[in-house]
Order: sequence, then C-alpha cells, then structure tokens
Amino acid sequence: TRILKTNEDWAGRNREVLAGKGVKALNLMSSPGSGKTTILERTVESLRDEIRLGVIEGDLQTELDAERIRRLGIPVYQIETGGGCHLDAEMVARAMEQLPLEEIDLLFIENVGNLVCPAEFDLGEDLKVMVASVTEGHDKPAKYPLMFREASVILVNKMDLVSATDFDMEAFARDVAKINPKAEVFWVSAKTGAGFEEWCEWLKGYVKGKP
Amino acid sequence: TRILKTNEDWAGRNREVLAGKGVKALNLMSSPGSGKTTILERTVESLRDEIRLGVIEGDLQTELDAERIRRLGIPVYQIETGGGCHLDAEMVARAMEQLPLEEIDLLFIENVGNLVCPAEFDLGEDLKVMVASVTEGHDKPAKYPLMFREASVILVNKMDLVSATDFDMEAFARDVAKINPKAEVFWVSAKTGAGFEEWCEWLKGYVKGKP
Ligand SMILES: Nc1nc2c(ncn2[C@@H]2O[C@H](COP(=O)(O)OP(=O)(O)OP(=O)(O)O)[C@@H](O)[C@H]2O)c(=O)[nH]1
Ligand SMILES: Nc1nc2c(ncn2[C@@H]2O[C@H](COP(=O)(O)OP(=O)(O)OP(=O)(O)O)[C@@H](O)[C@H]2O)c(=O)[nH]1
Ligand SMILES: [Mg+2]
Ligand SMILES: [Mg+2]
Ligand SMILES: [Zn+2]
Ligand SMILES: [Zn+2]
Repeated sequence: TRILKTNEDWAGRNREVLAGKGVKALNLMSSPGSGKTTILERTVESLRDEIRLGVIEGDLQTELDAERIRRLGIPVYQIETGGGCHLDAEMVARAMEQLPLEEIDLLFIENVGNLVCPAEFDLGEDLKVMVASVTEGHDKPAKYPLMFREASVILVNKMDLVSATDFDMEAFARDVAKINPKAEVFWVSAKTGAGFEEWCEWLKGYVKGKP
Repeated sequence: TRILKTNEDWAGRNREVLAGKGVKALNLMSSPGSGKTTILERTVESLRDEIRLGVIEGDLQTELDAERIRRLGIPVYQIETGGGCHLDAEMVARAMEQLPLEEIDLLFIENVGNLVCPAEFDLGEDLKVMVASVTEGHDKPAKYPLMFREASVILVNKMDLVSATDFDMEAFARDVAKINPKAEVFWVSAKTGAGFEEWCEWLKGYVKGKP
C-alpha cells in the first residue's frame, strides 16, 4: 500500500538532500507585504559575489516574486499553492528538484505571506527567519506569538518609515525578548539599505561557520 | 447521536438570530496590522451618536484589540482562537451570546489578521469588508485574490503614507476591477480621517437602507 508521507517525512528527506549537497536553507516568513522579496533583492545584490544563492518562492498565485528575483540572475523557482495559506515540505521537495542545488550555498525559501500557520510546517530548513514591518504595529509579537517564538532571526523592516508611525521599538523588543530571548533582531530598511551590513555579515558567518 | 454542526449550519443559525434582532453584521478582514482596529476606533467615534454599534474581536491571543474598543464605551467581546488562523461561525455564535444584540444595529466582526483563509469561512455576516494598507504594496489583489474577490467593500488604508511608498493606486484599482468590479473602494487614512466621511455615509446608507 502507498503510505502517505507525512510532512515530517518530506521535511526529513529535504534536510538529507540539502545536507548532502552542502546547501543551507532558510525559511523566510512574514505577513503579506512586510518586505520579504525586497529584502531578498537587496540581500542578493549584496552577497551574490561571495555566496552562491538560490530562491524558492511561495505564493497563492502569480510568478511576480520569482520574476523579481530572476532579474538578478540567480536560480529561482516559483511555487503556486493555488489557494493554500502556507508552504509544506512536499511542495518544497518538488521545487528543489527544479533547482541546480549543487551550485547553491544558501537557499532562501520565501513562504506565503501569513503570520500564523507557516511557522507550523517544517520544510526541511535549517532556520526560520521572519520579517516584521514597523508599519504593522509593535503589538504583533504579543498577538501572533507562534512565529516570533519559532524564528531564529527577526528582521524589523521599513525602518525608513518608523518616524511616520507610532511603532514603539522598546515595546516590540521587550515583547520579543519575553517570547524568544535568543532571537537575533536586525533593524533594517530594504529601501535605504539601513542595517543590511549587519544582516549580511550574520548571513556570511552563518553560511561559512556552521558545520 | 450528536451530529456535528458544520460551519454552514452555525453560519445559517447566526444569520437567523441576527436578522431576528434586526442586527446587520460585517466581517472585517485584512493582513495583520493593516489598520482594522484603528479604522473601527475612528468609525465608532464618528457614528456612535447615530447608529448603535457593537464589536466582536478575533485574535490568536490577548484582549488588546477589545480593550481599545471597550474604551469607546460600546459593547465588545474578544474571541481568542489560541492559535487558529481564522474565525469560524461557531466561535461567533458563542460570542454573540455574550453581547446585548437587541441594543445593536451594526455589529463589526474583526477577524484574525490573515489575507488567506478567513474569506473561506462564512460567519453569518451580511457582507465582507476588507482593509488593504498602501504599505503592503499594490500587488496584493493579484497575489491574494480570494479575499479581494469576496469583499463587497475594500478600504485602502494609510493613505497618509502613500507618497512615502511605491504604491501604484492605478495598478491596484485595475487589479481589483479585474477580480471584483462590483467592490466599493474607499481610500482612507484612519490616522488623519481622510475618506471617512464617504465611508461613514456608505455605512449609514447600508444600515438604514437594506431590508
Ligand atoms: N518604505 C519601505 N517600503 C518597503 C521596504 N521594504 C519593502 N517595501 C515595500 O513594501 C511593499 C511590499 O514589499 P514586498 O517585498 O513585495 O513584500 P513581501 O513580504 O515579499 O510580500 P508578499 O510576498 O506579497 O507577502 C512594496 O511596496 C515594497 O516596495 C522598506 O524597507 N521601506
Ligand atoms: N500612518 C498610519 N498608520 C496607521 C493607520 N491605520 C492604522 N495605523 C497603524 O497601523 C498599526 C496597526 O494598526 P491596527 O489597527 O492595530 O491594525 P489591525 O489590522 O487591527 O491589526 P491586527 O488586529 O493585529 O491584525 C498601528 O501602529 C496603527 O497605528 C493609518 O491610516 N495611517
Ligand atoms: Mg514577496
Ligand atoms: Mg486589530
Ligand atoms: Zn496555512
Ligand atoms: Zn485559517
């Protein structure tokens, strides 16, 4: 009989395949429009000469995000879920088959924009990275705690707009520390490039450092 | 045997109860942090002398949103889903039992911040109203079409920030027209009050006009 693979099975298999090819994978999550793709664009432009990068994009519909990454000349594959509110490990396994993994050191998986369930589905990634935008308000860690708890890195984006909002950086940082004291927090602007030196340094250390 | 009520059963029952008490109900949806609660605050301040208002709040955790509405002195009940990414009709039925419906003309149900599945669950409301923030980008109707298709009203919020973003109003309006040409679109700022006269006029007409 055909035993339906669980998400854990697929995730475990993905992790083996990626480890076998020496590829580090990050699962990038946020609300819709927090700036995941814009952050990827600037990250690729900063690191492409030092690290071999690849991207798997996840959306309900369209290739819009993959097209933005494709313009940068790195391998990218677009998953269209058709309506599903998160990526799962089987979708990612299929996408991995379409990418030249032996030519990639660091693979970003941009998940569907959703601050709830993507954090519950292991894709086979090494780490979860989330983006929070200052325009969304500083109460999101308290109101949507799961993803903030699961993330190893939190990028607080759109800092160029912070003075035009009532975003309270201290309240946000306090709530994050309560939920996930070990999280690495970067305050960035994908528009102006603020904070990207620190973020890219962290990425380089992560790719080169970890076994 | 106890037959498990489906969501449709609960929604139908809610609709009967609300119609019986002459209450109109709107299901308010958006991404996290688009401004649903801020829009409700300003709407209540503008209309409380003309229309008897009530609110059901839906979040994963905390009473933060209900506390903001309670300060305005109208009936409000907070649903905490614990982790669920959308409200369902049974949760709303329980919440309705906690509200003085005979004292309410217009009931807002603020759904969990999520641009995907809340649009798939009928709560027993009359209409779906969604909020899109200019800070999220103008590509959301194309990328997350379901909710834009289901909404009768679309409030484009944070217009006070539009010149600080690359939000293309024409592209957004074109994409909305492709998906849902009948949708009523209001361009508003819950911060400055821009567009609220039109929105509140529409609400008054809706509450007074419809059978
Ligand atoms: N002002 C400002 N705008 C930004 C910044 N980063 C992204 N944006 C804008 O935010 C909007 C959404 O950016 P995206 O990168 O498409 O967001 P996303 O998280 O990838 O969105 P989805 O994939 O649809 O969930 C666009 O209009 C961007 O131009 C930033 O640092 N500052
Ligand atoms: N500049 C500006 N900020 C706004 C506007 N409306 C809301 N905000 C801000 O946006 C952030 C989120 O607003 P909320 O009203 O809490 O958003 P929400 O959709 O209710 O969020 P959730 O319930 O957590 O999904 C807060 O920091 C608000 O101050 C607006 O019109 N302009
Ligand atoms: Mg994107
Ligand atoms: Mg709210
Ligand atoms: Zn989901
Ligand atoms: Zn859901």
